[in-house]
Amino acid sequence: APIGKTKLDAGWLAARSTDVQLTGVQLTTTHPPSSPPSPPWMEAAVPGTVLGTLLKNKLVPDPFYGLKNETIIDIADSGREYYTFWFFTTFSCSPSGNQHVDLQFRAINYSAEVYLNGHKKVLPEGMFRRHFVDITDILSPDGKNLLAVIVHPPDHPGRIPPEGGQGGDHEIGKDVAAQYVEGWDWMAPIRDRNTGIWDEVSVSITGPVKIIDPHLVSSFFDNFKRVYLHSTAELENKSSWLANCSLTIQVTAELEENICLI
Amino acid sequence: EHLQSQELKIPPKSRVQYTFPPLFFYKPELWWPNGMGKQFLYNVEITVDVKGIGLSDSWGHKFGFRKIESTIDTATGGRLFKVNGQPVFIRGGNWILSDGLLRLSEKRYKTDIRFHADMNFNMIRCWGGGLAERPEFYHYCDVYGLLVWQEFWITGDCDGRGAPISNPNGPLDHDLFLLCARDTVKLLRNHASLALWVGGNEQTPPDDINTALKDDLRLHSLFQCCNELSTSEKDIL
Repeated sequence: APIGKTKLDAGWLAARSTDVQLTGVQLTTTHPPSSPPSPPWMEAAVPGTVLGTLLKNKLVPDPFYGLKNETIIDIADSGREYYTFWFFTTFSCSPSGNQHVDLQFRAINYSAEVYLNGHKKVLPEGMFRRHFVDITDILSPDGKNLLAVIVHPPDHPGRIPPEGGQGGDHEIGKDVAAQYVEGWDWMAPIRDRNTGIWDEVSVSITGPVKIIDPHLVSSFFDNFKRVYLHSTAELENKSSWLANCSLTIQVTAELEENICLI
Repeated sequence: EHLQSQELKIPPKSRVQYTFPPLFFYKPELWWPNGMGKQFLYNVEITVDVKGIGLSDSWGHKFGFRKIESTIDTATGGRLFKVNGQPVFIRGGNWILSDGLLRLSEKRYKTDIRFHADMNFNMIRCWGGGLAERPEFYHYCDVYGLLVWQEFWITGDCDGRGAPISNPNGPLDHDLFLLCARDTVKLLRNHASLALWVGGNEQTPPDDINTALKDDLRLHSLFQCCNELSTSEKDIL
């Protein structure tokens, strides 16, 4: 398989967790939802929010049109379970013997459990953190993988007082999450508090050694005549043997499309 | 000068941190905010090849050479910015997020941010009650020359203000806050447009969080104003 990242941004399905009687293990082994979906499953907005998925399926009116937001039930009244959703997709991945595969979530609001081919991984709470799951050993031998994610809303979604107000009852501030969702002087409350897989999901294939979070910094001397680029990266050797590596950095300037100066 | 390879051995099942010897540039094209010059971006590519296997991983980024400094003006209490040594008259827009349902497509970011540039703005402030914005947001701020003032997630919801009174001690889990902050910094730190991290909206976070953020985000002494460097520090650079 080629080295690199593949986004999982299409073909997702979703269902309200209380409408699904199956476990994550069953969903990702013997009883995956059918495609095209039948109720309670629906096409999902990933990346996006539960409310975005409901709107995509015309199950709620557009909250930003007129005063339609008033007709959507708030999580304080519905309970957190109402906006707790399963998300499901499939993907193909067939790494070779020396390759390793990470499933990456760039952000989830607020916590989740991931099931891949019957194996469970917990994604802890926090709206602004990445999750990396090494799935090399749990990929399906036939290359077709079943992925289900149950996403839980913030722990403290709070309640909006009848008079509204800045940030509702402020409960959302107890979590590490966006706080505008309880409403502000310029904004109506967001009914699901932005619950969902709200940023990129991807599968990343590497060889034994993986590059992690490079850091680039420049320093300047002599009125910007002499400039240095400082670069640092973490490297992880996932193999069980000493890796002899050649690490290369190259800086190019694009003169025209596809013509670069090195 | 701008291509360098290093051989290294990495023990099994382990992580190492590696710093390249600095790459030298003579009079590189600089990155400027909207209205002050071009937003020149270089392609930086890092690859790792493993002997006997070949390419193992690669990483790329559009990097802009720029030096951003800011200080509080003692006369006015306002914050003054300089980019590449030149003072900037800040014309900023306040930003929460592009869409309340978080339909944050690249196309949408491009349109929104270009609109700010077309309005002759040169800064966007990401309010603490909204998001730590996404890499695509920062990419287009790099491309269109919008400096970004990024706040962490502290507002009247967690500082003891408001009615009813909010928890005065920030989010319940301070370690989680710092974990998210550190991960966010790693996600965004290489963008040319990233100008300033701010603890929260119109206030400082609880003391322990504020101290940790200030400590973690402190500029390394080697990158302080070059005039203040000793000869030995310059040699290290």
